[in-house]
Amino acid sequence: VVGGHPGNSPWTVSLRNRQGQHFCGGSLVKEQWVLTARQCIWSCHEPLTGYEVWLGTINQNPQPGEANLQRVPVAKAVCGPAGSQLVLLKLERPVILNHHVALICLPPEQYVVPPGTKCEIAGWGESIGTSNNTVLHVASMNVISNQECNTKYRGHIQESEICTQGLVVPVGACEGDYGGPLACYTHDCWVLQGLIIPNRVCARPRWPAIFTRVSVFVDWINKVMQLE
Amino acid sequence: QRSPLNDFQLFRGTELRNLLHTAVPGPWQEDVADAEECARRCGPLLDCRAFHYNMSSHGCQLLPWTQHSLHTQLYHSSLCHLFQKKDYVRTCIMDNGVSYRGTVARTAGGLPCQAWSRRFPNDHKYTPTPKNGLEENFCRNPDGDPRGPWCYTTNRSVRFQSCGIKTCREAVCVLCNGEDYRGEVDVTESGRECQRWDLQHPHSHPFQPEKFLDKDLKDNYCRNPDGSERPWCYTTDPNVEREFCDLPSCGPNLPPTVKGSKSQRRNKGKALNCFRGKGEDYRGTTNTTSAGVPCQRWDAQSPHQHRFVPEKYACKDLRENFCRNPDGSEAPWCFTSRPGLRMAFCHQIPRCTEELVPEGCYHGSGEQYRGSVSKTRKGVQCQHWSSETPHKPQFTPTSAPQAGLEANFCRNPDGDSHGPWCYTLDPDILFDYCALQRCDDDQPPSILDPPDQVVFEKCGKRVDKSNKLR
Repeated sequence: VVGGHPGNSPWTVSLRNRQGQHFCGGSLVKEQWVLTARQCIWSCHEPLTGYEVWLGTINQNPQPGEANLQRVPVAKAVCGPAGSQLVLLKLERPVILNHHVALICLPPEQYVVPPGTKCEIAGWGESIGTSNNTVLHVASMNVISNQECNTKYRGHIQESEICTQGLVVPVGACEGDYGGPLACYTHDCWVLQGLIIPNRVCARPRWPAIFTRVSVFVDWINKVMQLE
Repeated sequence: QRSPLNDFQLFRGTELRNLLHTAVPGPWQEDVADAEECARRCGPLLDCRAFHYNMSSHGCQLLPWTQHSLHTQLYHSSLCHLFQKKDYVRTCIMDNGVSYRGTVARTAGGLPCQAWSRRFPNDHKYTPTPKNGLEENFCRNPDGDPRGPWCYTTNRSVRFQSCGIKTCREAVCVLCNGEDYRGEVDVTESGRECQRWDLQHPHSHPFQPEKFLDKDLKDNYCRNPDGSERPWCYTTDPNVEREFCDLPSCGPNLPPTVKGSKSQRRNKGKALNCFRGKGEDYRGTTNTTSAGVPCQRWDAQSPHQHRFVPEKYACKDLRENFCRNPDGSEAPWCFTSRPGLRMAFCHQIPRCTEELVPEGCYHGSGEQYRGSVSKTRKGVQCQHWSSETPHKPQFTPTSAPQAGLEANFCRNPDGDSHGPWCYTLDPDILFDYCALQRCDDDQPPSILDPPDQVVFEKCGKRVDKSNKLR
């Protein structure tokens, strides 16, 4: 996270490769399901043997016996509808919810976040020298309308995407944060409104950041979790 | 520090049965600590050639036969691992093959071997014993012949001949950096014996075979699971963690079949504007990380020193400062030009679409689609709506008679906003969307306004310590 600060995000998970290295983020949407980005997962069909989800810690490199750390292998990946860039990861077993591990709410179907809503991103990704990425960082972002976003991106923003305001000082998601949440506080709960996807440049000053709009795909998420 | 298991080849989840009623395996021994203990018991016994290890009861059963013995058959087992002595199952020889106990029974010139117990047509001095292994008419090397195992032939005019069994080192050559090497050499270039990949001693390591299924981390054979320059292994010497193995390169003069298949595979897999899988075949010219940081040239050692020298990775196309994946990472990556950031992925390169060209179109959400497309967007065949295998459907022609669930055609019985779908014939993919697109003249409905009342349950709450402190 560029321009963020150390923080707490109990639904943000770390995806670990077979050597235990962090490579992407994700969001815990059900005890046995994590939502992440297609760009993070090398196959929709082949088993992701050896890949794990780590939760319950803010440290990127937790000690082996660290209290509250939960490590759960990924059982399978289900890729989202065309254009969604979403992947649901089914975990081998449900995680245990506590103060350090919590579910994030899913938005109502087709819900549009009002412009000006304050949201936050979280991750262990690159900070481009603005801080260190050894602990989880969060940064606040303000949602803007697709109409406003499209003035900058010349009409390329689709309804399945959501934008946040570009600031003069670089603030935003970066390498290693992909797949993680854009969480917005609505009705006394943190709701997963966006999913961090690669933009052309991290935290480009004055340019809005683009996320996948989760509410457009909530029906698919619920269908997969119900049927699988 | 060597493990007694080093003398055995492991077949996971396998049982070896002898189909002859008269052949009886050893009794189950339930007082063993682990598979190493079984290996320690079986190793010195001349009549023990293999053993079963029961994973749940931690018992072992010694066997006087191997999979190459007569009347034996391998079976899948959820309880047992099968360990067989390498000398009996390896198809190549180590050193001069004195310990070879395989079943090759023909000479290099194609002559059948004479049984060691016979003195005709060629008389000789050898008497078969369990110790010298002069069994049947199999090639053996009882006199330490430097040319390897041999036998007396059944041809009176050719008394004996070498069997031409290759050494394990010569048997398989290394292509490129040897990621595909599946040979059976188990010593390093300095002669140290390799540590088994499934053991964590004397060196603990991340390359557990069950996590790296595609890398074939079998027994203690040399492999290259991490994109090293050559195949390597952890050693059984506690003071030397890992070493390269001395293996011959296939070189530029590859046999035509190998050459053809490899280059064909490479050309087919070449990706220029997008990447597939982990992007090991990406050959495009993107040269910045997804954070926008320019990449360091692969042939430079500054600002970051590294091992990926282009000349040593000829098959990886480490040109200029282009993003590549020479080590099997998650995606194409590069060393960056920023001293404080060693390497980063180039996740901004899009993934190549794996989707078929749509074979038809639908209006709205496709609930009225009644066409005959029966393939998913990835090309997987649809399951019949009335079938219960491989997936038990929630929607059937009986439960949703209005949905037109005919044959295995794509339909949308639940009004899925992402279009017609079907259950698939792939047991691992329950359902997927179909090779269809929304019709050109059909405008997708715009996103609706937010509902008035939203109530969430048991989610989205956290303990905010910082707020409390403040």
